[in-house]
Amino acid sequence: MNIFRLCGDMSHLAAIIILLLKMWKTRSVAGISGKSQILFATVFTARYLDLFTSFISIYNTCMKVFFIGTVYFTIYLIYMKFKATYDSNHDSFRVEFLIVPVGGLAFLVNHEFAPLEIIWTFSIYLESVAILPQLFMISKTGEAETITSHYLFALGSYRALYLCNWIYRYYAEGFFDLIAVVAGVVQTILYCDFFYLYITKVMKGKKISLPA
Amino acid sequence: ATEQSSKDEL
Repeated sequence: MNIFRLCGDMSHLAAIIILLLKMWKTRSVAGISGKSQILFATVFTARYLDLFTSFISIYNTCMKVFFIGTVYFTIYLIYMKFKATYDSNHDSFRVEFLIVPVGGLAFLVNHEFAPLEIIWTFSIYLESVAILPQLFMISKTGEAETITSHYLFALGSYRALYLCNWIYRYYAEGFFDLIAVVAGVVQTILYCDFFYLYITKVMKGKKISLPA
Repeated sequence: ATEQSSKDEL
């Protein structure tokens, strides 16, 4: 564990808590893409299959349980409890265009052609594009609530901090995982235009509204 | 050294 990864995990934790607070306080899931949350649930389920078979640390287990629990709770809020406020018309990204190529790539490019390894690789690749339905939804509605912008900023920062973690691990431990790093770079790049909007607008108290 | 892998990451 190093400071970059700890900050990354805390940023990820903050993103999930911000999202839950937004939903619970406003009793609304307006502007939130249910499809992205389903993709995140798939990512966590596929990645944490070893939750019961390999124990790494209390911290690792607690975080995995929290991430899996909250993402399914979020899906429950979107598609059941606050279903009336779910904007399915704008949440129209075709996730099959993500899952099929990512699934195929996981079969072709992985560290070892073994079931658990392929599933893990699939979760890494899927996570790098899982935010697309959410960003697509914001581009369709043309705006994002400020709290949603904070959620996305924290979520985008988490993987950016993981990139720092991998740089640190490369120089400190000589460890390097090309698959995780490449997917992490792609994932962070997808947030760049949002980061730009966030820093130039939200930080100055304005709302994010696309092509103004 | 611990078996180096990304699996110890979240």
